[in-house]
Amino acid sequence: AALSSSAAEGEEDPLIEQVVGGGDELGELDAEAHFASFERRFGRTYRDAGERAYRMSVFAANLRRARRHQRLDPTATHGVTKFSDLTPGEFRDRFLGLRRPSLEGLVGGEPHEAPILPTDG
Amino acid sequence: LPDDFDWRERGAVGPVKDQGSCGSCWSFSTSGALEGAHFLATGKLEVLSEQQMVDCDHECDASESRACDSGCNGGLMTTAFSYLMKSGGLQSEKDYPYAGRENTCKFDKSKIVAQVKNFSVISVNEDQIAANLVKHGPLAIAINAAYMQTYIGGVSCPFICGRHLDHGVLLVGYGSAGYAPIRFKEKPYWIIKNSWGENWGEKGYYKICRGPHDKNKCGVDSMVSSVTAIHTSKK
Repeated sequence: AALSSSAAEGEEDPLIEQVVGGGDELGELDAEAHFASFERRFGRTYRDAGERAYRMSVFAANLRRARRHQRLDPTATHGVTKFSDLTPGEFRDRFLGLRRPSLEGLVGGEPHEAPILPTDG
Repeated sequence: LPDDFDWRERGAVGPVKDQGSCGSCWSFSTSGALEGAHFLATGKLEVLSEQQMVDCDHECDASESRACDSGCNGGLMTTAFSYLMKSGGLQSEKDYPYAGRENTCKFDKSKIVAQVKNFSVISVNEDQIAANLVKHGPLAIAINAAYMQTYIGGVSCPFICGRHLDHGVLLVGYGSAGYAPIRFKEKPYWIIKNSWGENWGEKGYYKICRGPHDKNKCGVDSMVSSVTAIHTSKK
């Protein structure tokens, strides 16, 4: 669902075009070329042709996601990174790792509350 | 408060590291804050061990005995500071190198390099965060990493970004204005050290906007803690 192309998707986007070919949908050839470049750049190898085909489909979805991020976050640059062959779920599970604090920690009454520091002058 | 501030220019920030495929971001955020605090206490920058926390820190929240630090399955910086206060301190990276997976604890008390004197949780106020950064050194912070998987550079300032926190990183400085490559919009920003290696982001760093129009973007102001260190003479 995250990848449904909204009406806005049609807009041209100069930045992402450096990464992804023109037009809204990714041509098969386009995705293959970008994926091959990604494999070389990050030294990726996959178990077999099936795994590679799956990873390329994830990669293509992430290119569309990068384009969406670029639109939502225009003051940054978004595109292909070393995580571009991972689903958002795999990325979260493997490369983050912040545990949710217990409710008490969130609610406040924190025993380690920092004193207010002067910020003028 | 200075308009711009960057602890990297003052020698308080160690090299960018890579947590690998392991949910140990919390230990990198914790070690980075203690490296800075140790530098302020001793004038020496020691590269400290995350693996000791991944293997040995199973500290639980004071109020919830099931919410505990657990290696590659996640942890919390404030709980890690509590563990370090109880364990006596943290060994160096050299003595306890990073493995990227949880192993049995091999903590050696005689090799402690840095000790936590105390830690504090800072309110969700950008001036207070900046003041604590300048006073206590790099701060352990949490953030929502939704835009970081595709981030290449520039100042991130998404129109829409959730504030539920899922990643622990290190706040090392702030800038008064940065340029986006295409749109030349000036945005004041936080400078954040990540733990995904130098071949991610801006040589391992991430910039996210701050300031009156962009408060708490992606939850970046919501969970900020500082740590102070004691000078430990090496035995």
